[in-house]
Amino acid sequence: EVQQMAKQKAHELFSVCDIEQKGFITKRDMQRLQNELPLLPDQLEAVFDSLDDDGNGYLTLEEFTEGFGSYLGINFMG
Amino acid sequence: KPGTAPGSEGMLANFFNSLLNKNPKGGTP
Repeated sequence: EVQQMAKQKAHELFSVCDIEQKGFITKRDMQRLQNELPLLPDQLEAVFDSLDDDGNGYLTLEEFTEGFGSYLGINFMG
Repeated sequence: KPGTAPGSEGMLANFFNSLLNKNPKGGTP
């Protein structure tokens, strides 16, 4: 149940970043957040890089959710 | 996992914290 709630929250936060609802987040989307979040551009870029597991420049919901899970200490795998 | 830079966990926490604060929906629809 906790996992379910966390996934739901991750989904919600994902759509905050993915304004155009493309289904993925780019670095450009991330940079747009710097107006709203108290993070520096290079911090946002570092966050993006650490969430973008396969490093293809597109942050998927799965990658985002997994990152959110590790922030919460929840493992969604398995 | 490999490639996780030191300190990135704190940064992630910072990021998600800010995002959660920015989006304080919380309640059930």
